[in-house]
Amino acid sequence: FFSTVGQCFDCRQNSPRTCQYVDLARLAHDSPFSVNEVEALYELFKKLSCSIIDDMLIHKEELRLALFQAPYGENIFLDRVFDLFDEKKNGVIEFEEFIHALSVFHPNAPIEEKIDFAFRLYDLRQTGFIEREEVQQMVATILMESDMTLSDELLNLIIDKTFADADSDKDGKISKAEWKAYVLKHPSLLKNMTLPYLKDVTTAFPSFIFNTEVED
Amino acid sequence: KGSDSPTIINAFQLIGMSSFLDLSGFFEQ
Repeated sequence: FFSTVGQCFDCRQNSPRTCQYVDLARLAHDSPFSVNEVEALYELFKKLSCSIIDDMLIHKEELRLALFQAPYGENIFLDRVFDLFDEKKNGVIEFEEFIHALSVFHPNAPIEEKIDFAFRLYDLRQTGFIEREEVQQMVATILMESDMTLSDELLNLIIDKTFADADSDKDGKISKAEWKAYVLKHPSLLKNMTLPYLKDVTTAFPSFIFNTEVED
Repeated sequence: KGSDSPTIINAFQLIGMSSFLDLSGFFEQ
């Protein structure tokens, strides 16, 4: 263990090159990214993972800083995004986890993956359903976040209407199948699940060229 | 019918406005 960790530190100290312990070819093979794109994303990962603690791992504070330009403050969306990236549930996002999660956001990723990711994002309590209380909590969060106020009456109307459309079996919660049917009817709800930037990461992070191991 | 209409307001459209759900922040620093 110590030897591996030590080698990883050596890898960082001796050169800014891509850590040899990350299997770029496998990551590229298992994702919509080419090897050069994975290398370019490694440049982004390095930047994000050293913004507060320089340990080549993305901590929740670093994710918050990247997305909201502030390292502090609680937010249920941030918690869910972090949890979904952190596949191993060890409190940090590793490079492989970063690539896995970003793969879902690639413009060419299958829509089923985007639908599934969004469902897991909104299933705050991870019960396998999006429940009314969860939707109320998320709406309250966005209203607070954006300093918007809505009357309780209007808020309930919006949530009632949403459930009337999405909850086809009227059991008060949205199943994954209901969610799928609902977003296929309202595809703009998946807008956040696609990052056009991911089609052009080698241009966004051209410094990968100094560290590349292959020529795509 | 069947496609998004700008007149439809639903809870998930509101929720999707959260800046924490917009991962383009990664690329805009």
